[in-house]
Amino acid sequence: SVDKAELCGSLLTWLQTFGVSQPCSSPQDLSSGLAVAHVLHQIDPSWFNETWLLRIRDDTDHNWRLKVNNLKKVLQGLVEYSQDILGHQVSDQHLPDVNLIGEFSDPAELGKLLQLVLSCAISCEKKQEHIQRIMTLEESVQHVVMTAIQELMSKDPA
Amino acid sequence: DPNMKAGATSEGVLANFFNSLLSKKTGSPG
Repeated sequence: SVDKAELCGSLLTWLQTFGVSQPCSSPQDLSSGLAVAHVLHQIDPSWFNETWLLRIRDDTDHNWRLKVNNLKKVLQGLVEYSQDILGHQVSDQHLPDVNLIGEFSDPAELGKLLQLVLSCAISCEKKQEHIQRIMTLEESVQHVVMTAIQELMSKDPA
Repeated sequence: DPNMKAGATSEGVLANFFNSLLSKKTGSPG
């Protein structure tokens, strides 16, 4: 299976292509869940809508408990989106430990979270746009993304 | 040039994979 810390690095590169206004160049930047929430809003603005986005606090500063609260909402949104819109269950081994992300910006757990975001992007209605954008990334990044998708496919058969 | 050949093959694998994803219907990644 793909190394989750390596996955985190490659998916950070991918996340930057969304051009959200929040910084997203390091695991620390993503530890509040805010940037990920804004990416999800771009992936499906009708599900991850403005009302949902307003529930994600933008004033977490260095308070890891507030970050974890945000991350729980992001993860819950991802799980519900997978079930209700994409029609597949997220298996336990793919669920990240949001406490480790919020408190320590853990790259391995963050990699798992971003893998779920990737799953939504390549399966949603606008998947063509997202997949074509992945295909413009550096080959080494594409390789990691491909392995991550294959892992999701092999462990989560439709 | 074997390096060029390997590069082209790798590129081809990636293109095949992502193109096959594009042709799948919307929904589960599987």
